[in-house]
Amino acid sequence: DIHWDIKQRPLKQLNSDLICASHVWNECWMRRDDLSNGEHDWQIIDSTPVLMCDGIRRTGPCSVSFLKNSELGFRWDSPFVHSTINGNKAHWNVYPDGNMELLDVQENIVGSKIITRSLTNEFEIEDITENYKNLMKSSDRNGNFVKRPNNDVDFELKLSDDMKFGDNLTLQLHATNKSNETRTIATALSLCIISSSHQKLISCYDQPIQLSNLGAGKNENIPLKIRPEQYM
Amino acid sequence: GTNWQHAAILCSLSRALGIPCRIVTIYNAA
Repeated sequence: DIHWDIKQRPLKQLNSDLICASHVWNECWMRRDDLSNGEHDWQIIDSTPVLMCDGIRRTGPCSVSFLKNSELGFRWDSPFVHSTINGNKAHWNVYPDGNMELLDVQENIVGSKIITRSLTNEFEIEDITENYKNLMKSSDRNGNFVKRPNNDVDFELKLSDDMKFGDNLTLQLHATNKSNETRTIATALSLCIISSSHQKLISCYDQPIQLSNLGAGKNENIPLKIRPEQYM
Repeated sequence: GTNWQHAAILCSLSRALGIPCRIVTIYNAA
């Protein structure tokens, strides 16, 4: 969950969820007497448990085939492992009174590709995403998400390659309205300067929110301009 | 990185005990 304030700035104190670019764990081929199939199956074991599961730092052994069938009532850590490969990234608008509104849900962010070394050729990779995910069923599962927003306006932020620190900065926000109605677009630009050597926030500049209307099926380039004195 | 090394060590130990083991990498989109 990512939380934003009404000026579209990230609320750091609420944004503790973390998605790593990749994670490595193990599968061990074992038989589990406590599972109904009673046959050998790959079991997930994580030798780098990153979060507490059931009060201790360990993950698994968790059956891969049970995970694929969303049978999460079996030991060990099935719900946790399931979330690390099927989770969605939800963006929330947080109002001053504490109410929250769901802005956007990004699917297929987590566990987008799951691979291991091929058994037949050690120099080849084997894509085992389908061992973990029932790809046909994923749309049904996500359809249950409460109050799904209509994401019918696409945005693409275009950056010029030749921008230099100290220049007038012009960014182009390309918006495309895919709906059959006029949509009101609120653009809020926040520019933050971060020291790359100390990973420290130096300053932030927030531009006032601009409103514009975009007709049905239309697209438009919205220029976002920042003068040097506004960010230096 | 360290994460992969942990997995490699666990696989070595597992195989030494006769339990087939493989290393799995999960990629998340940015």
